[in-house]
Amino acid sequence: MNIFRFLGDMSHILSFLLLLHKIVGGKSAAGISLRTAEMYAIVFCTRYIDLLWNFASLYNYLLKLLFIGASLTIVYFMRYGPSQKATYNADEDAFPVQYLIAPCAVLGVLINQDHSSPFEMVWAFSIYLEAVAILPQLFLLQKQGEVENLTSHYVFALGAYRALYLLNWMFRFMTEPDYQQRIVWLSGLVQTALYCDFFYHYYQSKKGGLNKSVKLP
Amino acid sequence: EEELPSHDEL
Repeated sequence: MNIFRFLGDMSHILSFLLLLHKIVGGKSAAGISLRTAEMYAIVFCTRYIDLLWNFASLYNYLLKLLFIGASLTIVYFMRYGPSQKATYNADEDAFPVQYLIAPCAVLGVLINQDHSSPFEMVWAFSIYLEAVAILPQLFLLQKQGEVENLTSHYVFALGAYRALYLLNWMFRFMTEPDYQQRIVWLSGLVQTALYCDFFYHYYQSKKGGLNKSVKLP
Repeated sequence: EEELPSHDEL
């Protein structure tokens, strides 16, 4: 464990808390993409299937359970909560996700770290899907133009998590001799790059204070 | 079977 990875995980937890606070606490799903939420649920349920046979540490185990639980809770409330359903912008949340999921599945089967293992294929698929899972959310925000405060903090925390993981990989690459993982490097770079435009507008809007809402062109 | 180092991450 290094500081970048720890802060990345904390930032990831923060993003879940912000989203749960809005959706479950505030009973609103306005500006939140159900398609992104569902893809994250797929990402965590597939990647952490090794909960059933791997135990790296209690920290690792509990956080995996937390991420699966939180992502499924979000999907559940967006789909079945009456006030969440009423505030969800279904018409604008229209990103064609089949064009993300299908190529990620093919890539997962073709490019992974061990061709003989089905779990490695599933694991690689989850890494690829995570890299692009934010696209429907960014697409929805772009359509709406102005981003609610809580939503902007949520997207920022999610982007910060992957950026911190990039630093973590760099750190591990330099300190652990057998640490080689081209798959996550590339996917992590793609994922972080997708946030760059949002980061820029977030920074421009929040310069004068955290309560200013983000306007996207 | 040896675990890949990246699998201890989240």
